[in-house]
Amino acid sequence: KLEHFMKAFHEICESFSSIFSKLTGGGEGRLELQRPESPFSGGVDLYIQFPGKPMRLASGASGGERSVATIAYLLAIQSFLKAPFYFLDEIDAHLDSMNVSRLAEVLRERSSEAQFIVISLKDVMLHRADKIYGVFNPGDRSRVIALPMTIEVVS
Amino acid sequence: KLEHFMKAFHEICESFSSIFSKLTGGGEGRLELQRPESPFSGGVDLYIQFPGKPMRLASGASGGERSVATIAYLLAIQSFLKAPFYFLDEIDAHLDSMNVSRLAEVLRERSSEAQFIVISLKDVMLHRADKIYGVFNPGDRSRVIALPMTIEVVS
Amino acid sequence: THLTRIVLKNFKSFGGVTRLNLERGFNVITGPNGSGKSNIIDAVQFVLGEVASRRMRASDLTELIYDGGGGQRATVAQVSISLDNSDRSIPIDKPLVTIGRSIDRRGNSKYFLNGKRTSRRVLLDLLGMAGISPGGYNIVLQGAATRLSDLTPQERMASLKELI
Amino acid sequence: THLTRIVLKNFKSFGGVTRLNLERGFNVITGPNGSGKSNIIDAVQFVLGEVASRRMRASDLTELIYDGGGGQRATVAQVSISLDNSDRSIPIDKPLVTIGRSIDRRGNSKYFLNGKRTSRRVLLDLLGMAGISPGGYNIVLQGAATRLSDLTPQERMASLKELI
Ligand SMILES: Nc1ncnc2c1ncn2[C@@H]1O[C@H](COP(=O)(O)OP(=O)(O)OP(=O)(O)O)[C@@H](O)[C@H]1O
Ligand SMILES: Nc1ncnc2c1ncn2[C@@H]1O[C@H](COP(=O)(O)OP(=O)(O)OP(=O)(O)O)[C@@H](O)[C@H]1O
Ligand SMILES: [Mg+2]
Ligand SMILES: [Mg+2]
Repeated sequence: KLEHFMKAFHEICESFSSIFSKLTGGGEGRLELQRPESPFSGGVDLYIQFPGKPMRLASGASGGERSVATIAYLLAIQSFLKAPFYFLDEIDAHLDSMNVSRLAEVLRERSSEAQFIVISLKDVMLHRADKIYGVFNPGDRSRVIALPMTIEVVS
Repeated sequence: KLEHFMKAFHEICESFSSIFSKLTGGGEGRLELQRPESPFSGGVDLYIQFPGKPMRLASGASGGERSVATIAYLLAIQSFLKAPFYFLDEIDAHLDSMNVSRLAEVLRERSSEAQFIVISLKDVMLHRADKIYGVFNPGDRSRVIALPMTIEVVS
Repeated sequence: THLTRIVLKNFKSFGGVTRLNLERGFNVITGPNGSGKSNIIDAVQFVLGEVASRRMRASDLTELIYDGGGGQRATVAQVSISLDNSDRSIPIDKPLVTIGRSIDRRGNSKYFLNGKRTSRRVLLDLLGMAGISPGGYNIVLQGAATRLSDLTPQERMASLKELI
Repeated sequence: THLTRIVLKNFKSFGGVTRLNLERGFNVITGPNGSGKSNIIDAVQFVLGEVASRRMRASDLTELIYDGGGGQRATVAQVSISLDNSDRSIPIDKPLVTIGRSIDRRGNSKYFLNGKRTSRRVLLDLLGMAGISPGGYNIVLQGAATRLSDLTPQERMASLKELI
C-alpha cells in the first residue's frame, strides 16, 4: 500500500511542478510530505513560488495565487487518473486576465490528449476555444446555440 | 428581545427586497421566517425570483443568482447597521457583466450616504468609480498608484 | 474516447429537447448567470448514474424534471450522451456508444445502453473500465476549486490516500 | 465620518511606506493576482484592533511584518488611518482623527490616537460609538460572500440573532 502510494505521489508531484511552472511562466510549485519517514501519519504541504517572489506555503498566498495552485493540483491529479473527458465549471472566477490566458493555453495543449468542456465567463478563455456554446434563457427555458468562432464576443 | 428582533427583522426584509429588485431590474426577493409563531425555533428562508422566472428558494438557484441574493442580503444588513465606510473584496467574482453593471450602479447610489472601498477585477466596476487605485508588485514589494479616471483600462 | 453529443429532454431548466454536438478538443460554454450552464454538467452527472441529488443542486431527484412555473411542468426528464468508442476503451464492440437515463415524477430512474433498457450497475461497470464515473475528479463543479484550496495538509493527505 | 487616508509601513507585502488618499464616495481598487489588494483590507482590520491573525491570513501576528525574501525583513510593521470627524460621530472634539497600530518581531502591539500612545480598549470603545469595529459586517473579506450564500436557514437565523 505504501509503496504503491509513494510511486503515485511522486508522479503527481512531478506533474504538479511542471503544470504550475507553465501556469505561472516559470514559477516553482512543490508538494511535500510533512513526515517523509512515515507518510500517512502526517499531511501534505503545498509550497508555491511566483516569479520574483519568495517561496511560501499556499495558505499564505493571495486568493488568485491559491486558485492557480489548486488548478495545477487538480490538473496533476487528472493526468494521473487519465479520464477521457473533463468538465471544469468556472475555475477561472478569481483569476486576472494574465493568469486566465496562461490557463487557457495549458488547457488548449492538454485538449490534444483528452477532451475538455470548460464553463467560463471570461473572454480570454472563449478566444482560445475550438468551439464556443452560448447558453441563454429567453424566459421560460434554457437553450444552447453554437457560436461561430469568428464573432467578436460582446459581453 | 423578541419584539426588538422582529422590528429589526422587518427593517432588514424591506431593504433586502428593495435592493434585490434594483440589482435584478425588477426581480422579487423575500426573507421569511420558517416559524412565524415562534421565530427563534425555526430558521430564515431566502426566496428569490428573477424577472420572467418562477419564485424559488435561493439554494436551488445558480451560482451567480445566489451571489446576487447574498449581496442584497449583505447590503440590507449594512443599511440596518449603518457603518461610515464599507470594504468589499471581489464580491463580483461570479457575476456576469449585466449583474456587475447593476451592482456598480447600486454601489454608486449608496456611496452618497456612506463611503465604499471595493476591490474588483472587472472593468465594468472600474468605470463607475469616483477614483481607481492600481496595486502592483514589480518584484520585491507592493505599490499603489491612483489611476486617472479617463484612461482606457487595459486588462 | 470522447463525448460527441449530449441530448437533454426536460432536464432542469432545459424544457423541451436540447442537443449539443461536442468537439473532440477544447469546448467552452458561456452565457449569463442563471442561463443553464451548470445544469449541463448536472445532466452529465445524472446520466453517468449519480444518485445524490445534492451533487446536482436539488433536494430531491424529481426536482431535476423541468418546471417552468405557470403550469409548464414536465412529467419525465431524460438525458442521453454519445461516446466515440473507436479505441474500444469501453468494452463494447461498437464505434459509438450511447447511454441514457430518465426519471419520472415518482422518482423512478430507467437506464439505457444503445437504446435498450439496462441497469445502473451494468453501466457503472462498463464506464468504469474507461475511467468514467459520476463523482470522479474529471468533473469539477462550480465552487469546488475554492473549497479544494481551503484544504488543510491532513485533508489533502486523506483525499490523496482515497484516490491512489 | 469617512476614511481619508491609509498609511502602511512594512505591512505584509507593502515594504517601505505606502500612502492611499481616499475619496468620500466610491473607491475601486484593482490590480493583478497577488499584487497586494487584500493586504490593504488586512491593514485596516489590523489598525482597528483585530487580534485574530487568521482573519488577516497569517498564522502568527509577526507574519504581518514585511518579508521580501533574500534578507529584506523589516523589524516593525505599522498602519495608520485618518478619519474625517467633522460630524463628531467619534466622541473626540477634532475634525480629523488619526489612529495607528504597530507590531514588532516579538509580537508586541502598540496603539496610537492622534499621535499619542493609547490602549486597544480605548480605541475599540471610541470607534464603536461611530459604528466601526474590526470584525463588523462593514468589511466583507475575499470569499466571505460565497461562504455566506452556503448558509442553511438555521445558520442564517443564528447570525441574525447575534447581530440584532
Ligand atoms: N509579511 C509579508 N511580507 C511580504 N509579502 C507578504 C507577506 N504576507 C503576505 N505576503 C504576500 O502578499 C501577496 C499579496 O497578497 P494579497 O492577498 O493582498 O493579493 P491580492 O492582490 O488580493 O490578489 P488576488 O487578486 O489574487 O486576491 C501574496 O503573494 C503573499 O505571499
Ligand atoms: N427543474 C427545474 N426546472 C426549471 N428550472 C430549473 C430547474 N432546476 C433549476 N432550475 C433553474 O435553472 C437555472 C439555471 O441554473 P444554472 O445553475 O445552470 O445556471 P448557470 O448558467 O450555471 O449560472 P451561473 O453563471 O450563475 O453559475 C436556475 O435559475 C434555476 O432556478
Ligand atoms: Mg453555474
Ligand atoms: Mg485578494
